[in-house]
Amino acid sequence: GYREISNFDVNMSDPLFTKQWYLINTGQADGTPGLDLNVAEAWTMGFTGKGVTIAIMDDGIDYLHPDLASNYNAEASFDFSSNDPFPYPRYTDDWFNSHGTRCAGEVSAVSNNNICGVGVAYNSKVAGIRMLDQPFMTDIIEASSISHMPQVIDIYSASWGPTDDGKTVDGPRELTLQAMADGVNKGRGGKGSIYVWASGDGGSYDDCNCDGYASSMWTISINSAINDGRTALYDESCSSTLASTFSNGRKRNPEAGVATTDLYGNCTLRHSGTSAAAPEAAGVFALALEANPNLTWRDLQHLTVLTSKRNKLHDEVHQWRRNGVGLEFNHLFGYGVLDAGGMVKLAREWKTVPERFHCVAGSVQETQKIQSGNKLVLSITTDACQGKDNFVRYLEHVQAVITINASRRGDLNVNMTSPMGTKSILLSRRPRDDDAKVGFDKWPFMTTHTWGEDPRGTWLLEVGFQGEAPQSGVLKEWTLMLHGTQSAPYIDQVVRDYQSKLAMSKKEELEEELDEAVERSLKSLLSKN
Amino acid sequence: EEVIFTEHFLVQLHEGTNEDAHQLAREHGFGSARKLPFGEGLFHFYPGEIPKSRRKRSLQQHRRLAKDHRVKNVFPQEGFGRQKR
Repeated sequence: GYREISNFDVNMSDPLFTKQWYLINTGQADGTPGLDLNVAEAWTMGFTGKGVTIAIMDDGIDYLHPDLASNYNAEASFDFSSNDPFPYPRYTDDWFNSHGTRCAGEVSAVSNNNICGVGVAYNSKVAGIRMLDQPFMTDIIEASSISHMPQVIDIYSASWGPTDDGKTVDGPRELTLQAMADGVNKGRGGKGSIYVWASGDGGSYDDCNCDGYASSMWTISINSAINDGRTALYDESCSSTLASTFSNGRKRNPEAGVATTDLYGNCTLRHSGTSAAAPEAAGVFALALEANPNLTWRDLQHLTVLTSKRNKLHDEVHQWRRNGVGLEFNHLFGYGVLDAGGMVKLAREWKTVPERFHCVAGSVQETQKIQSGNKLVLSITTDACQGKDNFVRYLEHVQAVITINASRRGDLNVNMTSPMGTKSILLSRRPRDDDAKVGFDKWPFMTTHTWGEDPRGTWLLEVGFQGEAPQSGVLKEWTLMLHGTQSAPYIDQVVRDYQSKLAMSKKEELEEELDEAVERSLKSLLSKN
Repeated sequence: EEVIFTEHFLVQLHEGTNEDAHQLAREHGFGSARKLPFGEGLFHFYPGEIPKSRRKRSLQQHRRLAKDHRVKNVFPQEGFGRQKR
């Protein structure tokens, strides 16, 4: 993924621009040159977020900040914590109310005004939705926020969620789910609202599949990588993460954080962590939406899978693997780090993917015992609803709805393997989770790792315990739900780069379509004879 | 986990505009009401002052609202924790 920086003519006068290694990484702050979001290529092509509004759902925005004010979309903003149209950050008990302002700068900080740095989409509009700062959250405040002006707001960015303490299992409640479903179906004139989620900061003790927002099919869950390609300390294992951004510096270098706007007109070099992952990604998606405003919420997920890069991302624990159609993924980074240049190039000529179908592939409802040292292996053999209207041939998301109780929930491990041999870790060990009562009740674990695969065949679910003490448990339900298209999603796309994932996927699709056509012809001939 | 009761209610009206909902909310001691952009006749009734968490359910307010002939359904809102990342 290395490119010569000098190939791009990017001149920014803002004082912190050279510190923004995640935009253009020349090796600042002990980083590795080239490990950035490749925004320069997108900017050089003329895409800077014009006409796109991104809402930061957080603790408000300092909309008087001179680096944000001219990009602030007041009409699309609201304060659901205080019930007024002015989402200016207020005093909070923990004195930490700069979270949303920092996120806003990463998306939309104005360029070339000699203040702080620049946003990924520096000509986009940013809206503030203040909703985190009451003493508690309610379903109705979340639902109101996530459904606020869905015809004006294109992208909603969230860097919050259930507590990442390694023992919480929680997600959106009924009204918020209804709001999200409404958003993806009706938002943006029917093209669907884009929800971008920071995948969590619980580290190796946590699993973002236990966060129902990040693991939702309707959110694009983004992980964080550091400036030399390693995993961030707080990265969570997660099969529902789609991609990563560079949003944290691990080394003890004061300039290795993310440079952005701060409260009361200030700038900061220290914003880091998973919270920067969502707004950075939202900025990249804004560039893609400017390149092609017709993109649907699913188009953006396909573009993310096809253009995210392994680059030099390195994970010592989970190796990079290829799924059944050759797409490379990692259990922390998803399909790799976002590549803004690659995404806008592909977005410009992108043809909307075919209609999506949903198939309940099968269900195991009989109670199954699980014991330490004796892994439970279940299988579901499916035709993926072939012959019916809802046949799914090319996978997007796969959900495993599981009801399970255990003497220690945190010791549970759940893996699922697709018919094409792709293994997803649906649940990794969470040593701090000592729940023995609640378990998982119809919890929709999700994987993106089987993207593009043919779901027909036998799926395996392996459930076991990992830990020092012996444990026991009961699995009461495993329902396998497939979501994807009937026709090949990439067959009509224009291939410009023959080394790209699109080229590889399209070739695969063509070969499979040809094989199936030959098979059908042979069957037809044989039946005639 | 301990349940947190709040002074926020999801209220479904038989019919009514934003103004009607606001009026109804004021009559029942709320700050105001806001229509949800999805669902039919759904309104968020919220308190007038800084919201507080409560240990006890606001039964009286709930009952009075539920008995009002303009109201179809009332759902009191539980509070829960969400963390900045």
